[in-house]
Amino acid sequence: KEKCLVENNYLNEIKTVIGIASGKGGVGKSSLTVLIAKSLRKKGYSVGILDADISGPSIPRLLNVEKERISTESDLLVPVVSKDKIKVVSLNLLTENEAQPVIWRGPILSNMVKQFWTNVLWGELDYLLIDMPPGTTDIAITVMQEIPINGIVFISVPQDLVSMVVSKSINMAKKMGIDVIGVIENMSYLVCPDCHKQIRLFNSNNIDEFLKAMEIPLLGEIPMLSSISNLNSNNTYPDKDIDPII
Amino acid sequence: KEKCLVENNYLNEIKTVIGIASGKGGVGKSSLTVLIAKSLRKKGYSVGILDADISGPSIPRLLNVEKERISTESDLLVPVVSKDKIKVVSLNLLTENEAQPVIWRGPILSNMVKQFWTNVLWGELDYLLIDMPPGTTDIAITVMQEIPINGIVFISVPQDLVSMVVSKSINMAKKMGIDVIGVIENMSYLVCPDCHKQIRLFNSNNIDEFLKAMEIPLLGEIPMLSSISNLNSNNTYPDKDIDPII
Ligand SMILES: Nc1ncnc2c1ncn2[C@@H]1O[C@H](COP(=O)(O)OP(=O)(O)O)[C@@H](O)[C@H]1O
Ligand SMILES: Nc1ncnc2c1ncn2[C@@H]1O[C@H](COP(=O)(O)OP(=O)(O)O)[C@@H](O)[C@H]1O
Ligand SMILES: [Zn+2]
Repeated sequence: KEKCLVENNYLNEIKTVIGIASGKGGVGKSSLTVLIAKSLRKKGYSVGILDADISGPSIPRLLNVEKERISTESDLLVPVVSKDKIKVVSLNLLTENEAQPVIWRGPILSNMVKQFWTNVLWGELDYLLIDMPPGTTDIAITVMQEIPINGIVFISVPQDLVSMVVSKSINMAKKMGIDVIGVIENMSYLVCPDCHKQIRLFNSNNIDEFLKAMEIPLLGEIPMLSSISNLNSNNTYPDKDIDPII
Repeated sequence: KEKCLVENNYLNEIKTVIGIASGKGGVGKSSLTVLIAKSLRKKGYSVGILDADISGPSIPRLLNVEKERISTESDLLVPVVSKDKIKVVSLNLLTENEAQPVIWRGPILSNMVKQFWTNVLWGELDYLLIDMPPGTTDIAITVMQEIPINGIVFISVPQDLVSMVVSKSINMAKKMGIDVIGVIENMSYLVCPDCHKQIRLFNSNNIDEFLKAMEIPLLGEIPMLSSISNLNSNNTYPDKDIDPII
């Protein structure tokens, strides 16, 4: 497929663009996008997040910036900057009220995502992370065809139902000729806060079969942690789990 | 908004159509659709499921019919029927291989969902449940505008991030003039299999605030259960949790 990559504006200099995808909703894409961004910041990189989940944007809340608003400067959108200096662009930072739905069909959604790429004053960034919406439809097609992505990290949960849907999205990336960096298995187990026993919620642990079939590396496993499910209310996060993955 | 409801074909007689929606992915829409269908069947109703999540269809696996295929009879699609006589129509029952992605943009997806309504031999049904995809885009707009739905049950998880995204979808249904039956809070807590203590993964439990703001009734709370996360591999399911909701 001949890609028609959309040029970025001359004010931006983005070294690496990484998509965080899954195909399936609720596996932890947004939470892990924020954890990866925080970890990259700690290592001294400049980082931005483009929230491409237009109808379910959750990045602002995870970074505690949901009350901020994106401003404009000579026709370009100026990203909101979080406490730890992560630049963020998300539809929820442009609308009046986050409970209001955006009832848009495909073409408008895709245009919005393209605007988030070219009409934003990102400036100089080492990494731009794109938090993808669930599905293999309009936004996923536009991002994979029109934005020069260096690679995609997939997030899955160790359950065959989830792996089946995630494998559709991985096959899509391969068809579109995009480098698949690997997969992170999230919420693989939970440690009981009382008796400290490991609880595995999902029977099927044929992660190996799934990885072999997809021919992609496992980047790491992350347990279910209340410090992640309450990411927006605390500042400590489990870097011991995410740092090795970076 | 003037609705242009699509007529069903004269061979079908569907008494009640209920949407199962959320706006957010991974909250348990598909799993609860199957549990609700099983509970209705036990009470003697005839039930069908229309899997409107075209790019992430998970109903066939949850009903253990993923290897079956939909056939056609005089130009109409004949649903697959599960062991407990639930009729199912889903894109994964039409494609060769469930790992293959459907890389379609909005208009084709919407047409597919309309086909699942009019070009299927549903026959006589007491209830048709429509398992909605995440988001407030093409498919959600088509289903709410063109299919005569009697009401929608929303699925949420007791976390303010999830409630925020679900409230967008609820506001969309209200805008489209569709009756909101209520909300089921899923995965509210987990009971440790070893020490039997209750583990609440999500800090914020302002379910009451969310329900008051949305002005909708709470239909029930469902814990995290391994009998639900392994729905496709066992036949016992927690009807003590789902039956009171029905
Ligand atoms: N490792 C984890 N431990 C505990 N909760 C998690 C973890 N990862 C994600 N979650 C929770 O799971 C839900 C889905 O995560 P989210 O990041 O919104 O996923 P997605 O972006 O894939 O929809 C959220 O409620 C989030 O708090
Ligand atoms: N009450 C529950 N207890 C345990 N696991 C659950 C429960 N509800 C859903 N799940 C699991 O959560 C994941 C998401 O459920 P799914 O039905 O696919 O949600 P959705 O249709 O909203 O994406 C699946 O892995 C499923 O097995
Ligand atoms: Zn315990």
